[in-house]
Formats: sequence, C-alpha cells, structure tokens
Amino acid sequence: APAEDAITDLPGLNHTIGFRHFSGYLNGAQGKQLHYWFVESSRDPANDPLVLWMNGGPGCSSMEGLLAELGPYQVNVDGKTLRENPYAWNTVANVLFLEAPACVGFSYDPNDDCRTGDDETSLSNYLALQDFFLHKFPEYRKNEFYITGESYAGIYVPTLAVRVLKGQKDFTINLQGYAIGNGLSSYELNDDSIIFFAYFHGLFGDELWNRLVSHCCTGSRASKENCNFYNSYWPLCIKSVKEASDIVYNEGLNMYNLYDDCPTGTGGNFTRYEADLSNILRKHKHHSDLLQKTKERIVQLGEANLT
Amino acid sequence: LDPPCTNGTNLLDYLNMPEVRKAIHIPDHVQKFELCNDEVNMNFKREYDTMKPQYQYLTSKIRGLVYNGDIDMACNFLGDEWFVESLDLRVLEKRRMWHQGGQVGGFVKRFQNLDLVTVRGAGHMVPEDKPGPALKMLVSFLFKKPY
Repeated sequence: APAEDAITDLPGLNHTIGFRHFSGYLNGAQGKQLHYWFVESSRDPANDPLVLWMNGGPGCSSMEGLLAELGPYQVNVDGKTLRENPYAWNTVANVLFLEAPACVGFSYDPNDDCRTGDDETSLSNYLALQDFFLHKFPEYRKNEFYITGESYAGIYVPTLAVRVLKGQKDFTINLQGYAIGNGLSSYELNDDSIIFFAYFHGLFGDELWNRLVSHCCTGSRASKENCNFYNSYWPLCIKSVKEASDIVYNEGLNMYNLYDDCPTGTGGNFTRYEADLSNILRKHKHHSDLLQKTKERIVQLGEANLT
Repeated sequence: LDPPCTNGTNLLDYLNMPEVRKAIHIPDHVQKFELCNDEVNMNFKREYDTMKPQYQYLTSKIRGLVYNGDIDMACNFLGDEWFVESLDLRVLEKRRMWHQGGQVGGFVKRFQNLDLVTVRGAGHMVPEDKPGPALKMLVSFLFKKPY
C-alpha cells in the first residue's frame, strides 16, 4: 500500500476505527487523474473481496457513496464531524470509491478538458484499475473483485466489466461479479415502466390512464409489449405522457424516494441521476416543439376542421 | 446539478474544509468539491441506449446482481425487472420474499448468473435508505448465501 496515500488523521473522526484507509490519485486515459478513496475491510482485508463502488450522474461524485451511503463513516449535519456507520460495506469487504470521470469531485484533467463520454469513461476507469492493482495495491490483485455502483453506473459498471473481462489476456484481475443498484439499463424500458409504476402507485387516476392506454397502446390492454410511452409520435400520446411525466417529476414529489420528504437544500432543478430524466425531458421537449409547430402550422393553414 | 429533494450541504462543507483536503491528499490546484459537475454532465456523450449486449456477454462469464429500491422513480424497479426478464436467462429460483431483521426485505428472483432483487421501502440510494437490508443483500451476493 502506498504510504503517501495513507490517511493518518481524518478531521472530525472522533471514534476509533479498525481498518486502514487511503486517498490519492489513479492514472486514467490521457493523463487524467482520478481520485480514489479506499477503505480496507475491518474484518479480514487480506482475504475479503474487493468491491469497487461508483456513483452515477453522469458527473456525480462517489464521495456520496462513501460519506452518505455505504462507507464506514458518514458526515453529520454540522458538516464537520463524522459518525460511525454500523452497516458499512467494509465490514465484509474492502471498498474502493472512485470519482469518475475527470472533473468530478476531486478528479481532474491536467488540461481542464472535462468533455467525455461513455466509452472514454470506461477506458479511463479501466486504466485506473490497472494503476490500482499494478502500482498502488498489488497485494489485492488476488482478492475476489466486484464492480458495483448506482444509477448512471448502470452504464459505467457493465461497460467497465466487459473491458476487464476482454482484457484478461493482457491484464488479469480476479473479477468475480458485478452489482448495480437502481441502475439505468435501458432508456426505453425505464421510460415505459415509469408510467405503469406511477399509475399503480396512485399518482394519477383512471382518466389520464385511460387516455394513455387509448393513445399509446395497441389493443385495449395495457402491457409492456402493447404500449409505447417512450418514443411515440402520436400527438395525443405525447400530450398524455407529458402530463404523466409532469406529475412524476415536476410537481413536487421526491422522485428518489416516493414516500420520503422533499427537503430543500443544495438541490437544483436538475438531478445528479438525471440520465433517464434528462432524456425524458429532452424527448418531450422535442415532441413539444413538434406539437407546437404542428399546431402553428394548422392555424396558419386555417384548417379549422382538422381533428 | 445537485438533486432535488436532497441536501448535500454537509458533504460540501466537510470535503471543502482545508484540513480535510490536506488529510486526503488533494493538491491545492484541484477544484473545489461539488457533488455533481454540470460541465461534465452537459457535455457527456451518451453512447448507449441499452446495456443488453453487455449483460448478454457478462452473464455468460460472471455473476451479477441487479437490485432496486422499490419506491424510486428515477430508475424504477419495474424497468429493471423488464430489462432482466428480456435477457431470457434460465430461471434458477422463482420470485419470492427475502427477509432481514424479522421483516420482509424485498423480493428476489434468481436467474443463471444474475440475481434480481428489490429492497422494500428503499428509494434510489438503497444503502442509505435501508442500510441493514442492503448489507444483508450484499453479503448474500458476495458470499453466495441465501437471500
């Protein structure tokens, strides 16, 4: 383990911990420096599995995972002190938190170039893993390794896992599996299913539901096979989906936890897990524009009898 | 781009303390910490509509776990359930309840090399919303124990 990356005195940590922890940088593609924070297992670090964790976005920091979700210490509301998390994942595994891509959190690009995409991100993450296992922590190369994450990591995790498996001839990592929580796996299925989810949870009633089924589904029965809420070009379907989407995403419900409060805080108009949402909105913006242009054209043509 | 209905002020305050930056070896030239970077997000090239080919490859090689807090609406459980079902994997264990702490933790259905799990009453951030059930689920997956 790199002594220079060892955390020896973490501010706000007022309880004793039974594990080592490290923070530093891993080399990604084209000189990108990806910040990592590694917490060893408090049980048996030499033999416990190693779990990589990534939060989503794209563009959001995995420090959220470390300090608010599954890490061994969590930040108190005072923003200065830390409390113990008895359910930390490092009670059973070594956990590596990686901030990616460059420019996220404390990760950086030496040329301040923050533009990237899915493939370059997975390549950088792969190179960072090589740096971790070859140079920083070679003693962990034999441990069982798992790639995990949440939300837009539904893209990060599989693309990275494929790279690791396909690169095994040149660089062997003991990859055993992957885990993805509330991940984005398909834009189409995510967008189609949320309409069913919302109706089944009572977020809107039969009047809107019947219109959705009538305008977006073939046949009289709503099912995932029969309905297309995702990319219909029927104006009445688009209009109904927009109404439903507004209820789900824009009218004050906590989209991350339907039954939780919606505290005001640092939250903005967009979301760190916006992958699905931005696409819904982008698609609807396109559809709305189309609808608006169609309406204007009809008015221009004076086709009052058009139905 | 910080998410609505959440408050990350404590994380921002903590990670931007100079003594914390020093303790975790962040060089002075590195930017101030933000939970989400809007420049990255806005310019990010989204190159995949679906992860189906990746899952088809991965499930032929290694084990996987897809889990969902069942009251999240950003990436809802039903969409991931449909996605996993669409892979047409061999079913090893029919959908059933799993338990933690004397309560129903959620539901699990196991396929060849892929476990599909819901965490009852959790939102998007499962380990934060339901830490006990989340840890049990992780242990079951990592160490091949029953859910």
